[in-house]
Amino acid sequence: PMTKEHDYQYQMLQAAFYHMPHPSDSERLRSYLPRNPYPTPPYYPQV
Amino acid sequence: FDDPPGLQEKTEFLLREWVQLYHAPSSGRESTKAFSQIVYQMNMQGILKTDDLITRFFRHATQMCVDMCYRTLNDQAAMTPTMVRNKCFRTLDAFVRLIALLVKHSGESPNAVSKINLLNKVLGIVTGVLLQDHEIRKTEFQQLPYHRIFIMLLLELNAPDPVLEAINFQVLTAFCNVLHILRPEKAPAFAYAWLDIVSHRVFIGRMLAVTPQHKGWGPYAQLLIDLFNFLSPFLRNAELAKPITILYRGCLRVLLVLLHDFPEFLCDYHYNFCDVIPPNCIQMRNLVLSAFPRNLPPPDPFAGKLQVDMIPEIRQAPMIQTNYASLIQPPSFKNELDTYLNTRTPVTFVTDLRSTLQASAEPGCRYNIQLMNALVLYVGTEAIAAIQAKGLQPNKQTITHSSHMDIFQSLAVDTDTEGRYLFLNAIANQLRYPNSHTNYFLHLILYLFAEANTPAIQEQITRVLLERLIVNRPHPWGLLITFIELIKNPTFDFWSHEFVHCAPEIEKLFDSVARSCA
Amino acid sequence: MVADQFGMVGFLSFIRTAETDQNIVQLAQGSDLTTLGLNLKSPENQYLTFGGAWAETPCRAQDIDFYVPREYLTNGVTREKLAQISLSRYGEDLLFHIFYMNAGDVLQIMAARELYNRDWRFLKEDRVWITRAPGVPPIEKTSAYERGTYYYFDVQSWRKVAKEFQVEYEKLEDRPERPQYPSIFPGSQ
Repeated sequence: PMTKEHDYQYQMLQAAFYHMPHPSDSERLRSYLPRNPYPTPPYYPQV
Repeated sequence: FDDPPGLQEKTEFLLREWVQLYHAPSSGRESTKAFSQIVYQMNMQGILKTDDLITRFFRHATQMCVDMCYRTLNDQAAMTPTMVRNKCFRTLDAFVRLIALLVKHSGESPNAVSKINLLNKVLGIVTGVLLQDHEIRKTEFQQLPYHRIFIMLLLELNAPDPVLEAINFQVLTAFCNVLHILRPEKAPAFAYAWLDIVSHRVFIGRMLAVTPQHKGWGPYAQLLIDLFNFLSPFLRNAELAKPITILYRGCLRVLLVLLHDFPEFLCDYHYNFCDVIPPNCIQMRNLVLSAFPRNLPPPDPFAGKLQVDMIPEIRQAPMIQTNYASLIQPPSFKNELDTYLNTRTPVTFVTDLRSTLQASAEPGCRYNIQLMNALVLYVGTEAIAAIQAKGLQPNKQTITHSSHMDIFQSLAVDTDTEGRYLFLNAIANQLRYPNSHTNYFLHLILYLFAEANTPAIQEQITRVLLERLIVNRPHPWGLLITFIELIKNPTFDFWSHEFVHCAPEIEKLFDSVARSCA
Repeated sequence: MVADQFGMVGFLSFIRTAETDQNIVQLAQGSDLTTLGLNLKSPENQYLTFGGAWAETPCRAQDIDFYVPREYLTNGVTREKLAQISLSRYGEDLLFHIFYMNAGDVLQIMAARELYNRDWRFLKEDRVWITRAPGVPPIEKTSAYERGTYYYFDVQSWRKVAKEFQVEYEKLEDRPERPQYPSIFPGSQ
């Protein structure tokens, strides 16, 4: 069964969910050509 | 406490100075020129005089970096996420470079001790600041500064550099210790960043591929167990709201990479992982159990007339990194178990088994699952050893009429439906790639089906196998072999059982699984 | 038969619940693991380009830090002086490079817009860029389509290749929307 501790953990996880790590968080800074993820059309090459 | 007067101001001055030096065009290769200048200034300020002062310096510097990030994150006026990050990372990356250079140059190379001591000290400080922040800010906590410090420090200290290579295993161990302290159960608001670090390609590569003699496998397995332990209560209760689902899918993604690139790692640690993956996370467990050593690709399970006993590897015991015998507690119970296995006395040992395995009266957690899993694997491996000691191999004849089988038949007959379900799951968790355990346990589960004194046992065996078969791929080789034998071998008279026809969906399921197996 | 959750009836009710409860499906039937963005058929190790637990696609070449000789890196002194990114000044070859190397990024859209300006059109179904071959009018032209010899950009051989197409106007992508993104290039207009 879920405990109070689990409820607390879920609340904290949920808060973190709203600022997930960004791919560039684990990459060196690229000031010249920074990564800017954008929802491109599905018919464009995705990889 | 007891900071020397002016330390905070000195720290702020030195940090600002360093950020300027680091970003200046004249900073030189790997910031070496800038580093000489800042070390001179730190010396002038007396910071490097004692370990205590260095520690205090890092404590203040970390706090200042974190505070700067919070200010920037809270003041996102007209800034895109990329701009906010650039602003934060401009200071954080400089701070990380300073740490990396101080670690690399502290003490005389190749004296690793002072380097690693300093690294552990700094990692400990950042961890302390994070946990305190996590405790105070609660849902306002932001993972960004800590995530950046840890991941960039990991990348800096894993650069191809002879001094760093010489201390690489100690560096990785330091990070594993910190990640274990910051495991999701302890810092749930850092969980996504935590898995981002654990799943980073450099970390995976270093821990599982580069570090010699698989020394990184154990610590990495522990981190995955930390993740399973955090997810377990939510998954077991099917509490799959989006925040959990994202973490669950992230976990699946990591396991897929491990299945593809490091299957031997999953093979070695399958027992540990299945001990903590909840019984209803069937696909995740199948993913772990489907791993096989790349030099032992299993034969096609659907090739007709496959003679399992004729596969050479079926005699070899798989590597299992866990001392599962030590998990059989209390020691008095283990002694009684060994006595029974060796002498088949006292008979009461077998009749008392169920009560020993029961943990509570609460439905859904009546049984000590870890003890059940350890008991099943231990008794099975003892049975294999006893059979092979006679120069035989496990098969439907050699596994019967033994103290080991007494125990298994007792667990099949005497436990209630929950206990039997967990017992059968413990057996099914050993149905993997061709090895002596898979061989023994597939004969065991088929024997229990054939010798069952009530249809309920046969029904539950079927249920345990079927629920593992209907999930999306992958499926463990041993599971497929067992089910094919069950439905094809007329000895088991499988299709005549009532539970096979209990509902149209079930009948359809059996047909489709049988067809795909056929 | 076993009447509780540990028998076939319990399993059946689990399956029936899973049909409506997306949460349960994730656990009971699991998901198609080939859709998690990994190339599981590849003989190559996946971890080398693994984008991490949240990445839907592998890392692109430019996302992976390789330790290159210092001389290859942009020196701090010149970084500020590099010309600003201006796609209108670049040749088609570079535009195609930017388009294909920056999947899922604003740059891909910007490159597509510039190619459109250069009279290239993206065929949504064939997923290929085409443009008229100079001086070669269409053989046939209706309100819905035209047929003739066109150049298409062949990614494999990385060059323009002449080929006969029947181009249905509705399958051509319109001018790509300007991304709703603040100026992403430092100092660019």
